[in-house]
Amino acid sequence: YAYFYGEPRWARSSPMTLTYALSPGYSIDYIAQSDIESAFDRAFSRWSAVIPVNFTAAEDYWKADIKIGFFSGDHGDGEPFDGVLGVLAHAFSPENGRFHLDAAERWAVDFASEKSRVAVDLESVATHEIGHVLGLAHTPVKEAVMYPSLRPRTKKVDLKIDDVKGVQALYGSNPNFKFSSLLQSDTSSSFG
Amino acid sequence: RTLPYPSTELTDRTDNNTWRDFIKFLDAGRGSHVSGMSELKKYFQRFGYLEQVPESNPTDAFDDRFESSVVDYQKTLGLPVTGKIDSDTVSQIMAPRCGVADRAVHVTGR
Repeated sequence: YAYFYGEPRWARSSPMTLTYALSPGYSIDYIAQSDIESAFDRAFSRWSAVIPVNFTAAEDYWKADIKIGFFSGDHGDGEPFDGVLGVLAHAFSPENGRFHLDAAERWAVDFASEKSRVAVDLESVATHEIGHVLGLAHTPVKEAVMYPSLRPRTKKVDLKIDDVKGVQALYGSNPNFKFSSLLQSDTSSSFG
Repeated sequence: RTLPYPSTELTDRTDNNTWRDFIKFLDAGRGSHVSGMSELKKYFQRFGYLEQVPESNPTDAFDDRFESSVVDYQKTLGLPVTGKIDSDTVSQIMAPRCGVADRAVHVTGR
């Protein structure tokens, strides 16, 4: 695992709670909002299961610690998106909280109903970007969530030991977490 | 014939696949000179493997410095280290990815 320079992390009183919200204006319309929210809920839950940090949905987007939106092309942060595939998303290190997804991708929450061969799993990318929001940089461990690439129609949502050790070094361990709970293998492809 | 949504509209959305053209650099190595390689160098700069030289645009030449960057890329991403744009490397380069740089000076590894 790796960190951003200076190992930035969120500094809040314990127990730490971070709020998140989806932009009401910068979203996608071909997936039900409830399904999008569920994908993000699951992604945040995976991280909160291993560290003593709670994530809760905020009512007010502008007051949320973590602001999530789907943006196209040049969206004002100096890192323009590039259309279908290429860069899928990016997020900023603590305590910035900006989390941007490329609106040009064909995002999917269920590959059984989404047939595009360039469909990208929203929950997988969300889980990865939350790692950046928390302070993790990219890892060279291919199986880890924090590895930088993700093929279309592929899910990689479960944290691996590398991810867990990295984030726990920043925030400590959730007292209810046990390493034995990590799955042996948690990547899959639906291309077949 | 009526095709069910979304296969009619969505399965061909590959026209703007950003790095698809990088396939033409397959097998390039030190001494190669391939038109457009400067774009590949910009990719390496973007993700932290090749330092930008002030007031100098990348050339299309596969020089020693670029070879070093390719080796760094291959080591960092767990690929076979050949120093060339081999099939594993070009496949990884073309893969969709996160926009956060891998090896910027702003990253510390453990």
